[in-house]
Amino acid sequence: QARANKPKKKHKANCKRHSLYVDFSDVGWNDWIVAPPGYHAFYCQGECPFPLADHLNSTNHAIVQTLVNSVNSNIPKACCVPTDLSPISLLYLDEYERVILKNYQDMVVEGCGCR
Amino acid sequence: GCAGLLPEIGRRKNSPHLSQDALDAFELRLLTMFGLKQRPSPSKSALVPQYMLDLFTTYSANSAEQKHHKAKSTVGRSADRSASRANTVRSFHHDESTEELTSHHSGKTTQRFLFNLSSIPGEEFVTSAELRIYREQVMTNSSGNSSAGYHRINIHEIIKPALPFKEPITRLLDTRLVQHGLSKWESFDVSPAVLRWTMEAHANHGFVVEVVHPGDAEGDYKSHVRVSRSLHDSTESWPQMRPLLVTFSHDGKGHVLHSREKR
Repeated sequence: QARANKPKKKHKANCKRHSLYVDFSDVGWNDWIVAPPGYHAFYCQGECPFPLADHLNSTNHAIVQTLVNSVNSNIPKACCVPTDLSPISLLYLDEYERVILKNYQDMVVEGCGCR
Repeated sequence: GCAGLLPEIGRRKNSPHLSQDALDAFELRLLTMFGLKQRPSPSKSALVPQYMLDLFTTYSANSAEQKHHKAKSTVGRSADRSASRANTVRSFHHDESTEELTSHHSGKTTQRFLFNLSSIPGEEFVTSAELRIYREQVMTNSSGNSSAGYHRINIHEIIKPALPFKEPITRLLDTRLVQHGLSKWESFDVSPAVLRWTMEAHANHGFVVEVVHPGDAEGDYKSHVRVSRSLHDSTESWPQMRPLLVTFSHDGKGHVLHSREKR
């Protein structure tokens, strides 16, 4: 019971992908971007704890960095970053009112990992 | 407005409002990322061709399909193949003030079109171009003449514009025989001309679209291929029927739009 009354240690979530929807009407860009109305960009956030589990999609270097951090906190932990990105297509009107369809790379986070 | 981009949960509480300068800089950074110098401010009447909307739908569906495919396949694409394809599609309407009806006699309609392609950035590599022309169904009584209802459409590039009392010097780019029982867009390959104008800096004198009508063509038959505005067009119909030049190019950045060859 005493243990239960202790203030809970705040658990930090592990590195993962979080939802982030960018709505073009929110930024007033829907007057020149014809389609899509917005897009799911996502972002990466969370801890890269020692030891790094497989599902955290790390590299050998990230494992080494995390190991060193566990004995020397001056060395930062591996960072939670996008590891896989995909493009989106935008249909928009340019300054001459000409219609352009363009593919922009690395706009959507598909996967996150500790790097 | 730019503050709307920042996710609600990520916004720092009690942070002072961003100054207008900071918001402008934020927007400029995004526009630069999109390859634009300034924020476009199109008029309400700006028209989006249905073809471009259809292309967007096709490409978006194709991208989604590729995501699944990418997860299954680890085979990389060669750089050469990527370079030969496009990641940008631009559409152009011709300048109606320069439109020129070269001739319109019983057997043939010839019209000149000039498309201003100066908005294509110099660093962009045009891979191909197509000229799309709409033809509208003509209802006919069947006749015994086997050639009835056929029109030949010839697309020429103007190499040297016409001098007084002289015909322009042209070269044939594409040709097609069509029958007027159907409403349909026809797409003609005009890549050689557009590549000459954009990549080799040759003067753009435009195209000549020549429609050769059936021998006995009269009245409605002549307006089957929609190369010009009609007195009877409603204000909405002509903008969606007028000839459309579409260029496919690569800006040297990023991935290609992949469904080109499927179409």
